[in-house]
Amino acid sequence: GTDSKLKDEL
Amino acid sequence: MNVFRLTGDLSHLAAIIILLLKIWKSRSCAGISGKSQILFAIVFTTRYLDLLTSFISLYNTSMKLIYVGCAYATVYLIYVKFRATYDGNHDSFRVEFLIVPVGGLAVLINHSFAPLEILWTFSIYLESVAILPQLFMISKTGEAETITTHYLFCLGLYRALYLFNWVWRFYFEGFFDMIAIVAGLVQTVLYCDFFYLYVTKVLKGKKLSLPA
Repeated sequence: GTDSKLKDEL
Repeated sequence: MNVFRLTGDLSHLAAIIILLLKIWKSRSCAGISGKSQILFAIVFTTRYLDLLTSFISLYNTSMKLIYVGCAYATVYLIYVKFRATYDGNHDSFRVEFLIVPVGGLAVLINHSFAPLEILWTFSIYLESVAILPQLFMISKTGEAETITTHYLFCLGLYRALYLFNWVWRFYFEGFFDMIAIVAGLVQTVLYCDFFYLYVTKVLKGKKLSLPA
């Protein structure tokens, strides 16, 4: 999500 | 980046390429649910809007562009180029029964009430159920071509590998995202029945056909 570290995932 | 994440991405990529090549080489999209493919195009579009707002890495950007490009190419092949071979009568899953509840859930349960964040959450929820029209189609016709089952296996394996990736990230980075994890679990569970058939039938050289 926007401020989660998940943004590098696809 | 860990090994589960990388193999998950590659498995996802393999699934997408297998499907595109299958349709292109056979000049036919028989047995493929165009509705599932439209849902995947929506999933990628709503998730990768951050391509316009932030740069993460060359890997990240190129994979996103490949996924979204292939998704639209697949939809084009099914609904335009090889439309005559599209099995619309068997592709009768009502997608509004997925999109409406998933949209509502994304508005209710998200990390923050911002447009991009809600669209990201929507894409995560929608992806978890986007394969249902395809599975429904197979259950209706009672069979699937072997190449289609390879596609489904790679697509299911991808999210299962992401689950291991999240376990890894929680263990080594103390990081977890509940929305992604719950949706990823749901997504993987939906493939379990298919995984069983794939291992017991397709890997033993038999065609996937369901008992009448």
